[in-house]
Amino acid sequence: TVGCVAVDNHGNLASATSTGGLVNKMVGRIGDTPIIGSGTYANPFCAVSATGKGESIIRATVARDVAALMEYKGLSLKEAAAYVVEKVPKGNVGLVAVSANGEVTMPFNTTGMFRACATEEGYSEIAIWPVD
Amino acid sequence: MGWAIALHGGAGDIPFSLPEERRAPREATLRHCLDLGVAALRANRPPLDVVELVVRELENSPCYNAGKGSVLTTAGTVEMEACIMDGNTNNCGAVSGLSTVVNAISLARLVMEKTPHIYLAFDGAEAFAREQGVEIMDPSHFITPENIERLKNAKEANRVQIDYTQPIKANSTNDQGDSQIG
Repeated sequence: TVGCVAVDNHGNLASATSTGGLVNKMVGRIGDTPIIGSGTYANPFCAVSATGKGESIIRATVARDVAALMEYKGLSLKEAAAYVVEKVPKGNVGLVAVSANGEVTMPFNTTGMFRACATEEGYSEIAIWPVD
Repeated sequence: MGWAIALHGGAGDIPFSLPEERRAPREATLRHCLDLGVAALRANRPPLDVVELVVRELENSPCYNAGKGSVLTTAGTVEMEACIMDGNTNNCGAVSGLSTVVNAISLARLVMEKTPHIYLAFDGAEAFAREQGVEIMDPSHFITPENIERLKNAKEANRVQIDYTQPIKANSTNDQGDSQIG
């Protein structure tokens, strides 16, 4: 799976995800990527793109839950994303997300996730495994 | 408030011992795609254009499991999926079951912008792709020798596996009865 989220300096957000699915998946299987609110979501609060085991991501409505925690509970992007990833069984999910005010987060509960980010303030990261 | 971008190329049980020859091209692709996205944001391109641009580039890289390099179904075929969403409007578009469309993400955007629907799949999505004149290729274009080998290994292990996860032997008892995860 690949994905990208972006916010411009006016707070406009967008999310995109694309995938081939799972190795050895059944013909006709639908994963989380194309299901709005599971693997991909964007609203005026944040944009989210997820990756991992689709069936787990669909059950947890991962991308929408991040946005909902921000909208309904007032959590920051980092708090909301960390909470959702923690609730999904270990080894099943990773996500990248940005908020309307330019926050970035890239949590995962798998061994690794190929990921990269940059902000206007000059922060940049390219990584695979957890960074302490 | 400022612009920001994040992208991923999949998650899973990526071994810490991933050989340099497999790690380096993937990191280079991430760097290239990040630079592309940053340049587009600096040029004041709308975020919707930026995420489509970056994902198209990731789809075109055989390093990752979308577009060229898509993983294979149990029948040895590709069935690609994509989705795009605009935060301002909540407009969205999605596609599934594509076997010939070079950039599924762009077809998803066309579903969003050119149809009254949000999701097209399989034959209908392929027909829509031809109607819209998007780039198509023979399904063999998307299949790499590496993914043929991955499918063979997954079948031998009788497993379905997420990105980069190594197959576990079929007689493993460490699956809690759930054979869906590698």
